Amino acid sequence: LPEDFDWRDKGAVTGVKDQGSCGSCWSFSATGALEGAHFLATGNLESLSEQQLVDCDNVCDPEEQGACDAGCNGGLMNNAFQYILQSGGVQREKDYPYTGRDGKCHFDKSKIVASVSNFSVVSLDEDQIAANLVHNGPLAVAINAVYMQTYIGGVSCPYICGKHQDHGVLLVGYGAGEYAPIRLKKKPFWIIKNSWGENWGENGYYKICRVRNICGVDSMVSTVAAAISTP
Amino acid sequence: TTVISDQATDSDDLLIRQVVDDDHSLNAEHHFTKFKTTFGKTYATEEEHNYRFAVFKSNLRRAKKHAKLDPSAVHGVTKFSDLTPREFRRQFLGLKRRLRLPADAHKAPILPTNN
Repeated sequence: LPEDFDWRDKGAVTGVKDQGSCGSCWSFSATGALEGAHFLATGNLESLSEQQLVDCDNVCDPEEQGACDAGCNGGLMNNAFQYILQSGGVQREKDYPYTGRDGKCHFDKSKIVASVSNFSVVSLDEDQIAANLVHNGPLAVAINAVYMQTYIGGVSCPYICGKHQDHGVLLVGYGAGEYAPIRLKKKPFWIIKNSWGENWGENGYYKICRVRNICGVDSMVSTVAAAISTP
Repeated sequence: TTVISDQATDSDDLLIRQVVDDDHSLNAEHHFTKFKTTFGKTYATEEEHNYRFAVFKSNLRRAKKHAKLDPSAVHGVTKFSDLTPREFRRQFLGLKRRLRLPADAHKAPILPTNN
């Protein structure tokens, strides 16, 4: 594995998006992972529609009662991948633009640009997460966002952070170490793309240290593979 | 700035302790005004304004606490500083899940990590 890795340098990550006042983080996490997988499969980076997932995806987790995707009221990335698999694919962002509100589904199958061929969960192991990131593209991850409300920059490495996850984000890379003066050592970190606009964090990104499953970031990691459509 | 000279001796008079006037920089009202300008925030009524200012002050204290607990990151005023933690969770988070992976989920194959 390389010491440092960043999918942004390789053109697999679209610009930072803004979910607005809508609990649709899960849809941004899912489309971000599929955008990366689609780039790996086709060489084209397409910005995909979160609004399609917000409006049309009502898939439920069979293992957990009431855990259904529900637009601005929340959802799960794995359910979103299941929806994309069942529906056939996702439209472009510009064909089904984001409104930040729950709306009526107007999915047009003829305008599908990216599809899922498979998705799977990655084991709770930092090296495996890194290997899957490098091998398969950006990963959909869940995190406890308690420190994110006040985060401005640097590597977040709180002494105490709950492992209960409440936010969906996209893991796009990792770094070998950024010097933390207070701890007198370099700390390896994950690079996370958020969906709160560029005027949050480090131009929309969050860095969190890569140790001991901090804030539950290693616990729910999903990788997706894009289908290559043949004419 | 002021120079503290009461303890200065011949040997340490070159050591100047700089004391920055922090009345302005630590003033919550000043921070709140700057916050409203930066993020284009307006409030419909005076009651709402006063309530948001109270929330903002509480978030300043929270940011300070986060900075202590998370010293390698920078914490402070963000565009969410006028929201209570509950409002923040409701409006900007949205992951519906307890800490459990679905039993029927495909497990990604273990990849080699050497070389």
